[in-house]
Amino acid sequence: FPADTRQNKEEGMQLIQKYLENYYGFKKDGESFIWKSNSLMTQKIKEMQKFFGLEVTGKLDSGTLDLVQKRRCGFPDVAGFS
Amino acid sequence: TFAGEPKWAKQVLTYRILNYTPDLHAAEVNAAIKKALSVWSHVTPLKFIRKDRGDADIMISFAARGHNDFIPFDGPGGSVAHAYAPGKDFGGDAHFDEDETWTKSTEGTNLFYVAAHEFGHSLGLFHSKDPNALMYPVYRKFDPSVFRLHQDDINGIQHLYGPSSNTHNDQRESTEIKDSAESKDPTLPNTCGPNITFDAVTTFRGEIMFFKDKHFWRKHPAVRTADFNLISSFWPRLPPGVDAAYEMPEKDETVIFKGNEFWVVRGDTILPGYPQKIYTLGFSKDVTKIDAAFYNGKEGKTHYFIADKFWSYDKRSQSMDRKPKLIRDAFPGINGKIDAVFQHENFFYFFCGRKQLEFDPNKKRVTRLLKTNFWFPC
Repeated sequence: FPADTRQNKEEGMQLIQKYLENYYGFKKDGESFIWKSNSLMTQKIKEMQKFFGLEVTGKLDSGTLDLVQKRRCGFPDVAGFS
Repeated sequence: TFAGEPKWAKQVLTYRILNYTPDLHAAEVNAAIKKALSVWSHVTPLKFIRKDRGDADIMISFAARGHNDFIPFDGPGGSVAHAYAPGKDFGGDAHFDEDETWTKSTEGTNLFYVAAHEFGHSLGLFHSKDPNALMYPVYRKFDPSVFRLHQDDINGIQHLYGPSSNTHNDQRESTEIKDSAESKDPTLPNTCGPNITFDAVTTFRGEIMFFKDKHFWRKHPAVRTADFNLISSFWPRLPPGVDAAYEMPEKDETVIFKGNEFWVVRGDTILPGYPQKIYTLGFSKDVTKIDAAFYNGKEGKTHYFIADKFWSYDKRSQSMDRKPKLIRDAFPGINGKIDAVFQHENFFYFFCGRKQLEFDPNKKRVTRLLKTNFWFPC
């Protein structure tokens, strides 16, 4: 990929990972993980897309990326938060 | 609702605003918070009482980044606020990210709208999936003048607390919350305006209290900002537009006058047995109101000002002057009716319309001509 696309991709991935950690109880397992095989991340993205009524693809598409950049309440969207 | 459906067991809840954002006047913050709570009190039996000191069920604060809980804020954008489910300590508290630009319009981040959402959490509501519901987690621009509570929000809150006790609030209707009375005021009094005048001024537990219509400012001489409150938020039974007020520090009592009655308060409590009629203080019956008053602790005398004359009550002899004296005779340079007066350190400050006159009782003359809003950071 041209550098800036790869960089955008990485930034997007960091954004979505932070978002899922903050609001969907996502926990990164181990220091590094391989994007494709990380089913937990995909599952969490699906959970978030379902909550917000987006198309449930499990992928970081533009609609999902757009949403994670909006201002919001700091409280999580999944139960079990104490 | 949250797991386990935590909710408040009582219907009257207290709240306290611990600090203020510099983005808005304190009065605007007070009004936004009050209006945000009324969103929920309109559709449930809940009532909210504001406290200015001590503990409260819902403690409200503004902070940036880390702020003594486990969820630091993230700078401008992103998370704008969070709140805790009902419970003790943190329970019910609402925190607002100071790195946002808080507004009362559609620009920036509208405080009323975010606060109404956060108080939903404080009362036990979780996030809604309905994009039109207040409890939807993502911030959206909206028309602040008319706010519509969605049926999904009403279903959630009434599941926890039941419907409002007043019948006209039909549950099927979405509830429109008009701007509350406070923010309906054509203009909240602005201390920095050129024409500001005060109804009464008094010291109050080390601060100075400036009364105007139904509000008052509290200002500590050493602190830059002033706290702005509704008189009714401190003393619900006190009428607006007081005439005069003075403090007797050694008794921790403040006397407040309106018409031919007066009240004695200690902190935010009106002492029992008040109001009383002012003639009980020793005035002749033709005195129907006073313009201003202050207590001179060094002399042990209280001075009551009416038109261009004044009466003095001597604490030691416990007697009131038999007849009034001319103000200008005892306070040369102070002519005519005064609006308010108080003592600060060794000087008396007389408020006459848009002027403030500093009077030195030792030199027996006016030492400074000041603007009325001299005490405010204008």
